Amino acid sequence: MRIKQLEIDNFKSFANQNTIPFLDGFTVVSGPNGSGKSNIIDCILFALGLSTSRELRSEQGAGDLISTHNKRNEASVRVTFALDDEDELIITRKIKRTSHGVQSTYYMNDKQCTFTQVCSELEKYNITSNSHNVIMQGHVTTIANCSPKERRQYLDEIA
Amino acid sequence: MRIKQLEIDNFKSFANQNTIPFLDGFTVVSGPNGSGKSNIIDCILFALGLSTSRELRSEQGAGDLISTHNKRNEASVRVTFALDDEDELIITRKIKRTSHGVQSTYYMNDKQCTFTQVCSELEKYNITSNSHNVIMQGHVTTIANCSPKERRQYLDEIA
Amino acid sequence: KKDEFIKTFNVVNQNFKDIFPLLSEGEGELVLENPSDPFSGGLVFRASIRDKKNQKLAAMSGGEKTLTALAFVFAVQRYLPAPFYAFDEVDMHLDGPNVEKLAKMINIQAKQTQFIVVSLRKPMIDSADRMIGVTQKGKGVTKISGVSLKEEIKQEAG
Amino acid sequence: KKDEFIKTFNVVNQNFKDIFPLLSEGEGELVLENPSDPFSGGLVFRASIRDKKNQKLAAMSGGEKTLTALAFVFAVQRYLPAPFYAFDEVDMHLDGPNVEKLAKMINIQAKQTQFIVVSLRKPMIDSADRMIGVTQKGKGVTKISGVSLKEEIKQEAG
Ligand SMILES: Nc1ncnc2c1ncn2[C@@H]1O[C@H](COP(=O)(O)OP(=O)(O)OP(=O)(O)O)[C@@H](O)[C@H]1O
Ligand SMILES: Nc1ncnc2c1ncn2[C@@H]1O[C@H](COP(=O)(O)OP(=O)(O)OP(=O)(O)O)[C@@H](O)[C@H]1O
Ligand SMILES: [Mg+2]
Ligand SMILES: [Mg+2]
Repeated sequence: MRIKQLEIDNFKSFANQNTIPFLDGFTVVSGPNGSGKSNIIDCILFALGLSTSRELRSEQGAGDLISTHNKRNEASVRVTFALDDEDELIITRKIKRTSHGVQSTYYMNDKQCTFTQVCSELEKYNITSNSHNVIMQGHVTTIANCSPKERRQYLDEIA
Repeated sequence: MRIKQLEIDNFKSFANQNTIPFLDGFTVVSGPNGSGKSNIIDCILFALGLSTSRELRSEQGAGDLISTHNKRNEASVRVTFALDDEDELIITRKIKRTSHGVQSTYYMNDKQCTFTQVCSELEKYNITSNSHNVIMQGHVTTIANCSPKERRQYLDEIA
Repeated sequence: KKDEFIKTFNVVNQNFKDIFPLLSEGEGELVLENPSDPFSGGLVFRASIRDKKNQKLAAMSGGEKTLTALAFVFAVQRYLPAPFYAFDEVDMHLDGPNVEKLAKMINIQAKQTQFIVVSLRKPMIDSADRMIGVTQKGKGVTKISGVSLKEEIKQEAG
Repeated sequence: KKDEFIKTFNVVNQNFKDIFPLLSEGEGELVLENPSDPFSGGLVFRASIRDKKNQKLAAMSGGEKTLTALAFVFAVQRYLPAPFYAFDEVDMHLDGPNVEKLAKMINIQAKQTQFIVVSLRKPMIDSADRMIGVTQKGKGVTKISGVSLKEEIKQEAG
């Protein structure tokens, strides 16, 4: 299993539609400060529901994730996974600014579903908000700095 | 005014006596990971009383600042400032492990003094624990991430 | 439950012992604070880099903590791989030679799993299979400037 | 007291406006949350880097936050310099060109005050007046490997 592509629409600094293909092996993402590298990682965390708004650097809530480059009130990220048996798993998350706040909707293989369904599906593939498979900028030493108990609890989860 | 030299004795990874001269202008300190670069900054913070033990990465208290490379139970750092009028100001701090814990003693121009005397002398030269003239590893974005109130309070101090 | 845990711990610990020397010139192992009742205690790193004796984790440097933390992540990956790894500037505390060591390690691990690594450091960029370039267009809009490097070269080489 | 504060604020703000464009291709200013009663509110940065409109500080990238924070430190330094500045890897989030900009800025500020900067980045090392090399000897003992570079060259040049 691996990420096959990201389709980003109006999320953070990605105004309009962007499609980023991903291949197997080792891909490096590079570019000047402020160009949008961490925002790509944020796309993945957002779509899979692995992070809170605060962790995605949107202090005033999910509304700050919608691009300020145009007047649109919605944003979405669609992650396509290539599964080992040629099949695909697609997780999409859309947010929309309404008069009652920001609504967030999840889709699995383009059918609306709940956040809990997304979590339990991803858990089958060892993707959880605690798995250290995503390390955000500045957090690499967190595992060394956290308490011994927290570190052991991490092993509990994978045992 | 500037730092003229550091005399480090048995502090952290500096086993035995070390003297580091400093000149005016722009000095860069470089070398491999774990070689002792941040420990030089820690020497300055320790001697001038600008940091707590925890900030100096000695979680179990000041005893961890004494070098483990030999059996000695004491360490000291002596900072010599060159003043504008050819005069000098020397601040020394010594720590000693005793049966009652770790004792810390300050000296100003080689005469024993109190921590408060050191603070009020350094304040005359705008050196305080709040002045951002020392930025520890990993803390460069702290000023951007702290609350607006904290940032304003910093200006209060220098007004 | 305890048996499961101990079994997992032993495998991950062995992985950690194998991987740690590859990342740093040192030795490391995982230690349970209370081996007879693991759930009442925590898990600590016992590591010593470049012949240093009994290093306290809290006293380690930024680079040393980075290598220790990543050795643990890789040790767990070998036991139970996630489908992908996304690292954002994990090499920021590392000196040149250690960036190279980490890049080599990622290359080995990337044979099993997908790695997406944001980096500004040349040794890391040079050792990847391919690079996704990111730039800013106009007033702050992100533009992906293409997927390049070895992939195209490999294809051209036929 | 309030008058003193406003006077200080205005000078530091002017410095910040001057310095910010030198460090980043952008504009920045300091804003009081409550200008009529400054002590009841805080101080915020209003910055926009490379033509981005109304950037929220929280949404800025690691590199952008670094440049904003350092512009503030330099703005205060110009108003009330400390006798020395000691920076530990403040360039770790910066890309190559921004490390160069910061190094140039430190060179300007170092005419007034002493700067001691720990860095692993080549553009920073290359632009210093001199370098203190630090290495590890034996089982973890720090050894200072001498003060080199431009000082000696300057002396040799006579
Ligand atoms: N909702 C939004 N609309 C438009 N732009 C946004 C939005 N949220 C964040 N940004 C912009 O995205 C940029 C940050 O991008 P990102 O953090 O991905 O940069 P980066 O490439 O990781 O940089 P660095 O190398 O400094 O870490 C900031 O300049 C920020 O202003
Ligand atoms: N009391 C002590 N006795 C002996 N060694 C110590 C003591 N305290 C800390 N150390 C050692 O000092 C080293 C850390 O040095 P320091 O943090 O200065 O490295 P650095 O050069 O800044 O590295 P980096 O580039 O990774 O930040 C560690 O390896 C640590 O084990
Ligand atoms: Mg980033
Ligand atoms: Mg350091």
